[in-house]
Amino acid sequence: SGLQATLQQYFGYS
Amino acid sequence: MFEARLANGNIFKMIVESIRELVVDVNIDCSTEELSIQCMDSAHVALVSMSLSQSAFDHFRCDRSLSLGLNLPNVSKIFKMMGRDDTMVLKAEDSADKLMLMFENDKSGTIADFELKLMAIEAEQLGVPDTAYKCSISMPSSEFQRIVRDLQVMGDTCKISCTKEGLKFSATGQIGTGNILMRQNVASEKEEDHVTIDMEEPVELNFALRYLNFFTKATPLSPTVILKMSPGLPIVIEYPIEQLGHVKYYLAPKMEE
Repeated sequence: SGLQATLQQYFGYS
Repeated sequence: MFEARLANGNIFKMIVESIRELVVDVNIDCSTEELSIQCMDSAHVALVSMSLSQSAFDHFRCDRSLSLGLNLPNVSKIFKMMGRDDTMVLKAEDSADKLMLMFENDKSGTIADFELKLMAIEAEQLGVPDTAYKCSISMPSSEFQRIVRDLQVMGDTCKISCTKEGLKFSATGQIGTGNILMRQNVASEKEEDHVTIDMEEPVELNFALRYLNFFTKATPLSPTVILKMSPGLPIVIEYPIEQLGHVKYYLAPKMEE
């Protein structure tokens, strides 16, 4: 249930 | 050159065990201050951030920063040969094409040494902002492990909600729904048994239980685990390693369809 988000949706590349 | 000696080599073995189900190849970054790891799983859903301060080591020398590219399944095989009370020594030249590992045991008088070929690993580094979270919960790590393990029989997604009532873990599936509520509890004499909940505003997020269960592989590293949540942000699940470092996991939430 629910769509899995990825971390790139929250954090940018450094 | 890099050289580090850890009297309690088992700590390093537990760190390897805590990440090897999430990632295959990792860079261990060595600096004058610490050993650190930042890596994501292949689906880019979870991130592991590990830090072990130089003060954790009996001897630590790192002339210039370097990255040791390791294949964790191979490292894990080598650590299977480490005894529980062994001292661990790591050595690498600045060229960092191989890593020397030594496991020493004074009692039995044994010294095992291994030379491991290192790899060049292209790793994308994420910039994780230092955020103030709306909820911060500290609880026994064994209790967290039991909850996320038990809830797997109910479904594959866990709703974690932090309210005035406490911290609630819920899973729903074909057979029904299960809820486990943890209330703040500071009654025990032992601080590691305490459950403390700092809540600025209520937060409710959904997470894949499969990942939460991967993270509990860090349980042997720490008697307590710290959960940090804010609305619409990845959860942080932190296992402090005494005063010497941590293994932190970041997990992206599941969105409502």
